[in-house]
Amino acid sequence: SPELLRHDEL
Amino acid sequence: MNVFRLTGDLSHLAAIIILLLKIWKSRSCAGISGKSQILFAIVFTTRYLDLLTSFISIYNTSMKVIYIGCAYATVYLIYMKFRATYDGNHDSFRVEFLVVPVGGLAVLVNHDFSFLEILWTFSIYLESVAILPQLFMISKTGEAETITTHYLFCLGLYRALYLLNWIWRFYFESFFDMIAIVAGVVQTVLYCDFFYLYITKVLKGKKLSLPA
Repeated sequence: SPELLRHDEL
Repeated sequence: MNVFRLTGDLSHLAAIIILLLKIWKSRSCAGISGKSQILFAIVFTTRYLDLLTSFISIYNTSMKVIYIGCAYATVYLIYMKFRATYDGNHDSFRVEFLVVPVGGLAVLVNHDFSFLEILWTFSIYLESVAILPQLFMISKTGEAETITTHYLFCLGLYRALYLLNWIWRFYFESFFDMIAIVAGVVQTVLYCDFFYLYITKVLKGKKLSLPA
């Protein structure tokens, strides 16, 4: 999901 | 994960460790803005609350824990252990002028009106301006120690590399996050003047000092 993709970044 | 993302993260880690070592080895936090370091501790705390809700990877979790731990260690060194060396008179930036508008913006412009998402957005916006007390302090005293400029260069380079990472992800993964990109551009632009001074002075062996 786009949310997980965002939270993958530091 | 791509090469820009990884080198960006490592540059960020290098900046954090350079600052910790500088303070620890010299037993002094002279020339360092405690206010900027408190803002970074708030940035990491509000952004990495997702540690409690979702697991992404060992890399992701360990980097987040290291960033948070180092941020609080830095604040501890400045305000507790070496507070006698803290230059509070020159660290006079009014942080409420950053935190209040950034908080308001995070409530107004976000992906989802939920507690964790608003805190995540707040951390992205706050990070983009968190270095301002440090830059203000340098402009006030007119100089910076060379090791402090290495810290600032790594910190600025990290966000510049993230911009390349976002371009990469847009082309190869069709992914982009407008909030992070706009804040990241603002953050990188704030370092441009410093990058210029770093390249023209520090890399040529001169101390960074500003004309009076």
